[in-house]
Amino acid sequence: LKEKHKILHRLLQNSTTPVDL
Amino acid sequence: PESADLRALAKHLYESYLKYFPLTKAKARAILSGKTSDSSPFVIHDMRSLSEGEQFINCRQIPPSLANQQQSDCGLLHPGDSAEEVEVRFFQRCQSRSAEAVREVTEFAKSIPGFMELDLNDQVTLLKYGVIEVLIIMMAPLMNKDGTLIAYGQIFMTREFLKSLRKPFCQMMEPKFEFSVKFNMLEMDDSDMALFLAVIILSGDRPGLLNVKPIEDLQETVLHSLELQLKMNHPDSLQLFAKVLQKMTDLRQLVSDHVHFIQLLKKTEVDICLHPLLQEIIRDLY
Repeated sequence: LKEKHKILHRLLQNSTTPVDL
Repeated sequence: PESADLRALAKHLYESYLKYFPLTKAKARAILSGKTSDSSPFVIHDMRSLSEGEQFINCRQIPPSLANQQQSDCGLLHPGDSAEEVEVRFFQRCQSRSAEAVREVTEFAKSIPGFMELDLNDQVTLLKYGVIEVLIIMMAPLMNKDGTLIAYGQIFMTREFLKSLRKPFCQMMEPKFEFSVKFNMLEMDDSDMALFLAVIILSGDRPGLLNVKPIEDLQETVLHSLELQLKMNHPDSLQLFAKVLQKMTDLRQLVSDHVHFIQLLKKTEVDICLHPLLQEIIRDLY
């Protein structure tokens, strides 16, 4: 599941992840 | 002592809500009723005002490297375009704001006591299934029967204008207006909303959850806190807690219809490219 949701996963781990990738 | 804990939880979630969500219901209602010292929102009611209103849209800036790529991939265009092109460009802006809103909801979810201790896969599942429901609930305070605030309250877009767009764009917002007008009649305030959003996120019946028990335990505590909050904050509103919970059934249908519209857009609009974060969320959702 984490593999299919890499951005969500990153957002959960790191609040500074930009969403406009 | 138990109710003191529940009040502390309500206070904590309200503070998180204020921290992560820039446009509160209190502020939105003040803008909509003209009771604010800020200037009135710019009104978009036709294609011309949509083009004019774009300068008001305070979206997150797209990095130049990606902007060039999007210009070719998504058909990002300039003022003076056809109605079709303006509609597609507006949809792309909505997507950017939605992706930013997903980030805000994620930060709010992380602040729910116990959420970060859940299995990481389950955190992903709860967000995947909960985030659009949360966004629809958060849209309600921005709406009245005539239209909706967008761009952090800087713009008011009329319901009639949204209905005048071509299919399926014109069909996407009308169900949210119908829901919001009824939801707003419950007159929940921001502190109530904070608890309700946490209840939605902590739904133990999302498909594919690995460890349901701790999620249900967390949700039960937040539900108790919400029940107490509504009794104290709305002493004259009978059965408000039950009425609020009933809205969760409507939300699932709204999300399922919304995903259907997005999938339809992907098939029919060659110029549409879906934001990668939103793609992740709606893939295999319902």
